[in-house]
Amino acid sequence: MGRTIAVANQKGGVGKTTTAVNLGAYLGALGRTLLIDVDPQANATSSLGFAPDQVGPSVYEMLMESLPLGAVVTETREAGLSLAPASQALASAQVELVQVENREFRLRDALQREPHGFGVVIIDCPPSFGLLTLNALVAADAVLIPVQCEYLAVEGLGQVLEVIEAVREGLNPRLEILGLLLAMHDGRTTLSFQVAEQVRAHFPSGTFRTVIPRSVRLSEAPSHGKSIRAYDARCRGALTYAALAAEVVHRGYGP
Amino acid sequence: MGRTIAVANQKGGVGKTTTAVNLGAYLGALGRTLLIDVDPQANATSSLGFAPDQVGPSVYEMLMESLPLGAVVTETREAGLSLAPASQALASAQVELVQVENREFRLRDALQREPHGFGVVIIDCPPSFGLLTLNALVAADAVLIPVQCEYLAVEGLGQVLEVIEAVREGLNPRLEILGLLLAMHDGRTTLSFQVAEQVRAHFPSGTFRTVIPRSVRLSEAPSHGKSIRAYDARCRGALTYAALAAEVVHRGYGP
Ligand SMILES: Nc1ncnc2c1ncn2[C@@H]1O[C@H](COP(=O)(O)OP(=O)(O)OP(=O)(O)O)[C@@H](O)[C@H]1O
Ligand SMILES: Nc1ncnc2c1ncn2[C@@H]1O[C@H](COP(=O)(O)OP(=O)(O)OP(=O)(O)O)[C@@H](O)[C@H]1O
Ligand SMILES: [Mg+2]
Ligand SMILES: [Mg+2]
Repeated sequence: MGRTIAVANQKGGVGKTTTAVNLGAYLGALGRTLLIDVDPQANATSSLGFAPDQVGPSVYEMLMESLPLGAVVTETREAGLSLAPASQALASAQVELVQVENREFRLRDALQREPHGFGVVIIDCPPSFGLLTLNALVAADAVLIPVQCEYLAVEGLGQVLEVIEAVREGLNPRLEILGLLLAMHDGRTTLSFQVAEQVRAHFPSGTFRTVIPRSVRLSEAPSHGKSIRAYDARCRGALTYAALAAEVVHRGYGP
Repeated sequence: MGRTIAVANQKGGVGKTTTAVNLGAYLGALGRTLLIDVDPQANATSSLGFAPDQVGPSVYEMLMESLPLGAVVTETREAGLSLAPASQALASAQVELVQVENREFRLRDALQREPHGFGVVIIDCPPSFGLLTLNALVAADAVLIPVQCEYLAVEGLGQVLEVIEAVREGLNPRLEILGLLLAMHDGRTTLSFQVAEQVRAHFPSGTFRTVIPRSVRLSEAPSHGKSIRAYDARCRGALTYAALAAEVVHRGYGP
């Protein structure tokens, strides 16, 4: 059984989905990879070309009705990458889960119930620390935290680390931080350099060497239902996600 | 009693806080304005120079302990703008509110319990449709929806409108859509123009004429604890928020 990485940060719009999808595509090229979309926005699902209102069984049924993982997983057009899609029903799961037994362990149990044969599992989280993200943090071995190179995104880092520490002490003692990923770095602004310096200074060994630049190609790819690897493999955005995949493998989380 | 505007969109990082703070500052210059921060990230609170971990009574106590609004509101350095700050305790309110009576009406009740004398109230929401955003939508007369000029942000618009419709039918029949605000428009990319065209075509009368450009000055201002009006009133970002304030007043929601 491979390892599981949750991509999480409660700050919105920092590149969680973009990272989960593109890292998933480059790791998929190396070995069987599963992407699980637990965000009710279902952006990872639509970024890979699936219409969230037309998917069959989804992560919702896995969490709420204990549907087995095998009944939810579907192939994508990206080599080696499979998807457990989100559906809009997930929006109600945030509240419905409150009353359910073992509410924080539903995803972990679904992944452990049967051997799934994926070398690595990546979970895309919504921008909040509700029960969906909590399920991902309990199911994960490690957390990858995208940090947008903006002032407001750094402000919230303390909260992210506090929540991870609380999960490690209570629900999932094995949870580690895979790394902080500097994202949407805009080489034209001093703000980006200041933020990058500040994050590296606070977390010297915890920050990936790879920095993802702001690149419009990355924001165009989802409208074609493709990862950047399939959309434009030679652009800067693609090369940096390939480099990130190499660093993730180096840290022992390859497929 | 003035009117209340909720700034909401479950998509993360689309400019909700930037809009709530800067619209608040320009409306404050016209008359007494209150900004309420119901996001546990407390970005609106820190954008105005307050440290979320050092604020006294906050929106949390207002929602959970029925503390009166007057005991929570504080002056800001922006002319005419007062703030009901968020604190990190709000993060637990999302779950605690589930078990509380009248859970969706707590904010509305706090605003109606005593005359507050503000000409307009603006509420900054977190990137989710949990009980905090629901409280804001029930307390509000209208919703302002920032729409980032990106593909993934448009995908989620349908969900936003569905939730607003559901709130209008159930909990708050008077709720209307004040308008969709095109934000972070990057004049260098065709994607921005495509998205703007698509949104205007779908919502001809519902989209503000003002379009907020991507401007690094806007993302610098929060690190100085200032609105764009106080930080750099002559930059493009500032002029467009001033123009937005004029449109909001024209639509009958001025202070
Ligand atoms: N490096 C980049 N360069 C340019 N655009 C980017 C980059 N990374 C992400 N984007 C775009 O920025 C927006 C936000 O990114 P994304 O949706 O991945 O963030 P998120 O953290 O998943 O958001 P949410 O909090 O809503 O889940 C998207 O429109 C995406 O296409
Ligand atoms: N027009 C703009 N030009 C450039 N940067 C902007 C603009 N508007 C917002 N930003 C920056 O983009 C980031 C996201 O904006 P903001 O935090 O206001 O979005 P939000 O919707 O409130 O996010 P969240 O979903 O986390 O609450 C912030 O770092 C902000 O400073
Ligand atoms: Mg996302
Ligand atoms: Mg915000």
